[in-house]
Amino acid sequence: SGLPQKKTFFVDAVENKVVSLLLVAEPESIFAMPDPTVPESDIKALTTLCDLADRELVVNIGWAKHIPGFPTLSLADQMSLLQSGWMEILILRVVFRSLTMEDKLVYAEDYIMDEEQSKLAGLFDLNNAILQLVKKYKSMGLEKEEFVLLKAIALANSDSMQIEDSEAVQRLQDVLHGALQDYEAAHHPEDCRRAGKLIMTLPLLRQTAARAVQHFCSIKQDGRVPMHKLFLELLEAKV
Amino acid sequence: KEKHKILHQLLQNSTSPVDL
Repeated sequence: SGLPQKKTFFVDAVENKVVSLLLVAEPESIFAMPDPTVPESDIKALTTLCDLADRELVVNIGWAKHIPGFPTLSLADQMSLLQSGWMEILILRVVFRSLTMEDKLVYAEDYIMDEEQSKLAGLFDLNNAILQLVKKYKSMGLEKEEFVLLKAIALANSDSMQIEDSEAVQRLQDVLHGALQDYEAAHHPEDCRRAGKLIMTLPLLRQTAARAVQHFCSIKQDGRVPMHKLFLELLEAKV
Repeated sequence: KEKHKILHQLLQNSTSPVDL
């Protein structure tokens, strides 16, 4: 009778380590701080979002360095994963913040977009696609532990074509995937497919992120919205 | 790699993010 107990202890210990490291590494949300002196317009909304995205990216690069195993990858592979997965990470964070809302996207605590604001900013279609993800995770009751794991998995699984050491990246994916499976076995034993269901949401995240990148690339080409260097650099990495 | 200077800098900097 000692064996199952031991096994439970082992599973909990392993799962807790990765999940708790990710929970601790989770960045605080940052504020959009739209300029109150500028009248509302599509350009103002997009300028606010691009500035927010740039600052979020700085924070998320710091976060990636706390994913267990990520810093042991070569610098080139760390860069490649971030260049592929950055928009998925940004969107997943917006989605998680929006889970308590009804048809609104919480880009930041002080920047919540409803349908009308989305239309004004020319983001109606993109925001609707993001809301589809919100709906999916709402119906599943996505937990914070699952969110931090999925975000790390999205990064490790970002399918960059430039990876030097694909075995090391595979090991990182295995550690994170294993942590998700262990978490679900311990916390959702009633649904043995929950880990798989969560993984199956990732194609929609990839598709939505690709759409967002495309949209912001055309905004960049249009040249009317100022963009900071890191955001520009990562948009260019996607072209 | 030269094209991705800021990402490179941010990843290398182990303490605080570089001042952008």
